[in-house]
Amino acid sequence: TVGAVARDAAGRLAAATSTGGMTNKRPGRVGDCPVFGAGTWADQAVAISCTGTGEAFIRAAAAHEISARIRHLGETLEQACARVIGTDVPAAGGRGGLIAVDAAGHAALPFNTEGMYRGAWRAGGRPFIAIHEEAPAGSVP
Amino acid sequence: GWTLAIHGGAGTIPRAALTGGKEAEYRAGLLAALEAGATVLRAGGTAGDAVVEAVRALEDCPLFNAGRGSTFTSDGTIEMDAALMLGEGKAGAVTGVTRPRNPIRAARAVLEGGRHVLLSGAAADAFAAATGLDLAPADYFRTEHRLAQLEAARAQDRVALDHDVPAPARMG
Repeated sequence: TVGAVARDAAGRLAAATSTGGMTNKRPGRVGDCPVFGAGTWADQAVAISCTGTGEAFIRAAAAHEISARIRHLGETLEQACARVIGTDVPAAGGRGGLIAVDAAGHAALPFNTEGMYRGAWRAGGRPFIAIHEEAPAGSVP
Repeated sequence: GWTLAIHGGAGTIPRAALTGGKEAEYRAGLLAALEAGATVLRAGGTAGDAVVEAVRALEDCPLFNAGRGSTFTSDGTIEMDAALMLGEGKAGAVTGVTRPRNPIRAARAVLEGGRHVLLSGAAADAFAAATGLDLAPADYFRTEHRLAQLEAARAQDRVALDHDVPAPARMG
C-alpha cells in the first residue's frame, strides 16, 4: 500500500492511499484503503493514510480515531498516532503503520512493524527518507 | 509553509532483502514520489493535487504494492483500491479496479464527479474509462516478483487473512 498526506501553503489538508491489497487475497476482498475513516481520512484537523492489516484498521476506525482524539481529547498528533498504532490496531489484530500531518504542518510517521518505507518534506527543508529505524519511528527530522 | 509525507508500505522488511542495490531502488522510488508532490506544493498547488501526484509516482514504480507492481489475488488477477479525501470534506474512492493505469486518478475522478463517494469493480472501471483516464492492459500491472510471491503463498497453502502468516507474504 502506498499513500501521501499534505498540508499546503494555504493550510488545506489532503490524504490519498492506493493499494493492490494482500497477496493471495480472496477476489472481492476490500481492505481499509478505500474505507474512509479506516485507512484514509482528512478533515480540518489532520490528514492520514494507513498501511498494514486492513481488517484491523477497519475494526479500529484507525484514521478517524486519530482525528477524534486530537479534536475531542486535545491530544497532540504524535500522542494520537502513538495510541492508535501502538494500542488500538494491535488490539484489533493488526500490524502496520501510518503517515499523518496536522493543521499546523506537524508530521508523524509511526509504525509497529520492522520497517516502513516512508518519507517527508517540509518547505525550506530537505527530503527525509527512511525504511527501518534510521530516525525515531514517530517523528520527522 | 507546506508539509508532505509519503509511505510505500510497512511490514517485515529484512535488511538482507535490500542488498544488491535494492535499497537504493526503494529510496529512489520514495524520493521521486516526494519530488512529484513537492513540485506541486512549491508552485502553490493544493494539498489534494500534491497527494495525487505523489501517489501517482508510487503507483508507477513497480517496487510498491499499488498500480504497476500490485499484488495478485488467489485467482491470479490484480484488483486495486484507491482513495482521496480533502480536509474540506470531499471524498472519492474506487475498489477492485483492474484497468485505470493510476487508480488514484480514478478516485479523484469520483470525488470530482460529486455524485458518489465510492465505486467498485466493473462500474468503477467503466467510470474511469468514461472519464477519459488512461487505461492499461492487465499485463502492465503484473511483475515477476509479485507473481513469485503468489506462487510461494499458493505452495504453502496460505490463506491471505490468517494473522499468523508473515506480513511479507500477505502484503508483499
